[in-house]
Amino acid sequence: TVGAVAMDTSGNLASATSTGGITAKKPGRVGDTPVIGAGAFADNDVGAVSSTGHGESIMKVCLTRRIAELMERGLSANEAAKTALEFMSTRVGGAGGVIVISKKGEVCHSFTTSRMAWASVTQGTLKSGIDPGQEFTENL
Amino acid sequence: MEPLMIVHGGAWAIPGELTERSLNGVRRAALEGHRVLRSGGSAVDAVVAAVTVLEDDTAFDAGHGAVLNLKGEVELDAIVIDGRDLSSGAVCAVQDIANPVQLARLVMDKTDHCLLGGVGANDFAKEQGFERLPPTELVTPEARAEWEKYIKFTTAVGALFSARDGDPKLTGCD
Repeated sequence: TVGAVAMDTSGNLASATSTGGITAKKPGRVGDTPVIGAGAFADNDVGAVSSTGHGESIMKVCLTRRIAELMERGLSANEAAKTALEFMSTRVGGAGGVIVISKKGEVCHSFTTSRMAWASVTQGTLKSGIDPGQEFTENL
Repeated sequence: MEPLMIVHGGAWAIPGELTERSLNGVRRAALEGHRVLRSGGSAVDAVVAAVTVLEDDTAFDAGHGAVLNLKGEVELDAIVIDGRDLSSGAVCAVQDIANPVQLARLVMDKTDHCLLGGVGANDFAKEQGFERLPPTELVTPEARAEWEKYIKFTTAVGALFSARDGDPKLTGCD
């Protein structure tokens, strides 16, 4: 699965997610990716999120909408992402990852799988990583 | 305002041999999305551009790097959401097109619907002039090998188990 979240120069937010699913899935099985509030969510009044991971688990907890709701309640983007992924893990047992931009311009990623490739561009800096806590930085 | 861009290439037990390709792929996608934003493109333009880069990269499970279903076929899902008015478009189980995220955007821009699936999504792609690729075009040698590994394993043990990483705790990740 791949995804992207952006804020443009007018402050508008958007998200997109795309996937090929799971190897040897049952034909016709559809996971979280094309489901609003599961595979992606975006609202200028809150923030935007794209997810990846165990599709059925992500759908059961409406992962990206849950993160938006936690941000609405005042959590930071990072706190909301970690809280929602932990909830998914404990409540339905799935692992996954998310990227988030809040309406305030917070940019973050979080994952509970062993690895997730990510990259961001903010204020002239390209950041990226794949292992937990890893962050490569390059000034553009 | 300063444009902001972040992308991901999937959360799972990414094997070591895919590390550099994955990092290079997400970096290229983030830079492309950011280039679109800096040239005055909208947030929607940017996320579609970034995901298109990732769909065209065989390191990722989307578009050209998609995994295979039980029948050995590719089925693709994608979604786009615009935070300005919550408009959205999505496709599921669409086959033989390179960039489902671009088709999802057309569902958002040109229909009254949120999601088109299967045959309907394929027909919509045809209506919109998407190139229909040969069925093998999106099947990489890696995807075929992984599929064959799975089929052999399940035949041997008679149980469902993803060949993706061998760890049941991490199986089933899209």
